Amino acid sequence: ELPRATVVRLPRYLRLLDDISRSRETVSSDQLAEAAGANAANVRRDLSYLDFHGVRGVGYSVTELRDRIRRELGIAFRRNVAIVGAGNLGRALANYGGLSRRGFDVVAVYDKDDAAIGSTIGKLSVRNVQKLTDDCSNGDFDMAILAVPAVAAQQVTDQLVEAGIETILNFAPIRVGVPDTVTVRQVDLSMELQVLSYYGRRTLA
Amino acid sequence: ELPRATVVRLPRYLRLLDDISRSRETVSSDQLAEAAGANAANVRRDLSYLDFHGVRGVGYSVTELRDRIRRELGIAFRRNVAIVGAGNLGRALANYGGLSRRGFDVVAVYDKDDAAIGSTIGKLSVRNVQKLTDDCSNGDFDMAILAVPAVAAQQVTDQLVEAGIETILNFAPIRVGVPDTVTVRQVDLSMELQVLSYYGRRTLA
Ligand SMILES: NC(=O)c1ccc[n+]([C@@H]2O[C@H](COP(=O)([O-])OP(=O)(O)OC[C@H]3O[C@@H](n4cnc5c(N)ncnc54)[C@H](O)[C@@H]3O)[C@@H](O)[C@H]2O)c1
Ligand SMILES: NC(=O)c1ccc[n+]([C@@H]2O[C@H](COP(=O)([O-])OP(=O)(O)OC[C@H]3O[C@@H](n4cnc5c(N)ncnc54)[C@H](O)[C@@H]3O)[C@@H](O)[C@H]2O)c1
Repeated sequence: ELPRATVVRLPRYLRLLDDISRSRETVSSDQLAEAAGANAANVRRDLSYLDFHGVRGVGYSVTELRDRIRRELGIAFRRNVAIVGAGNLGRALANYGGLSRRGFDVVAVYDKDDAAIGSTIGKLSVRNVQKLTDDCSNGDFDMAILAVPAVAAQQVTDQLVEAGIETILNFAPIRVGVPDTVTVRQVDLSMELQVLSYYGRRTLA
Repeated sequence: ELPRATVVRLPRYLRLLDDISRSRETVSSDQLAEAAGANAANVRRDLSYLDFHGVRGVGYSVTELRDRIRRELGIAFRRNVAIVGAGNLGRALANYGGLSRRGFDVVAVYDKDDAAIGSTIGKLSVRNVQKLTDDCSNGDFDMAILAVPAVAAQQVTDQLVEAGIETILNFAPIRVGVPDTVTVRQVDLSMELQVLSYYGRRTLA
């Protein structure tokens, strides 16, 4: 398994590679370092974990590196994602074009509230959360995003795990319990503000 | 300036320290490492940058470390934040209790759409974005979150910068240009999905 700091930098390298893939053939470790807020030594070490090496004085091949990182992240093929909770956050995520640009297709949005069920978000129509188990079993998606209130998060997680989902991105402000075969990543946007606050202080200093 | 990987870990240490501050007096580097998905050596190095040392065999003082990290992040005092864009994302962020728990108070939400202006989000009433400059100048807030479409992001950023705001969290999928005195942090939630996808693969392997 790669070190966590390496894993977290890979999407940032990929963002740069996606952005420049139409205009450039090679990229330097300095450019990759800037994109990830790291230094060139981090970059070279990260890529050596992937057994990927550049040509001295030329750099790394943009398309080869992009494909290598996609494979490492498990997104060489598009991934289907479901969102549970069609409230403010669920709708913002379902409408966000950035997911599709990075290889994720939102294929279903679920809710338990009659007022939400049947409403549309982009091309999708919100489905009753009771249909979630059947849809999972049909293989419609293999990743889920939790955008429900904290009180509902564990129950929805249990439903997803029972239906065979093994990767969950949890926005609800509560830790959910899952078996060892399931990976949950917790998002807390207030941490982004805390990191920003640190860098903001630098400027003020 | 601290290494970026250290800065990004500090909020994760802080989350643990906040969670245990009522029940425990000390914490070990292993516990901090688990909270941040790092190893104990990373923790000791990170805290040595803060000139903060534990007692061998006992660990670190929870309240002292919490206060030290808060000072380092610039959140020893509560920070006032404005959100620009009262759409799905802006509302989800304004309603999110996690911001207040981590020391940030959302004091104003702005929009340009007559249908949004005057509507309420929790205790706040959405204000016309034309009032943003006066409110900034009054010192109502010193950090801003951009939750507007990409086409509006640069113009709103210029307004904020002109009014003296130096820290901006940008959710719009576009890079905004700012002077050197201003810090912008770009959020892209699809990267969270990419990192999750990597860890999900491990389980499948
Ligand atoms: N982690 C972060 O950074 C962050 C940021 C913003 C919001 N949040 C959290 O995200 C969650 C959603 O926020 P929001 O603003 O969209 O809230 P919201 O109230 O607008 O939406 C929640 C939706 O979930 C639905 N729901 C409730 N129980 C359900 C169930 N069992 N199955 C399916 N759907 C169910 C509701 O009907 C509602 O439509 C909240 O828990 C909030 O605290 C987290
Ligand atoms: N970075 C991420 O991970 C992420 C995730 C979700 C959404 N987004 C982005 O966040 C933004 C908001 O998403 P949303 O779903 O809330 O969209 P939305 O359309 O629901 O809301 C946008 C709001 O901004 C307002 N607005 C437009 N121009 C404005 C201006 N000049 N001044 C003030 N307000 C203005 C609109 O009136 C609307 O209320 C979009 O750019 C979207 O792409 C990013």
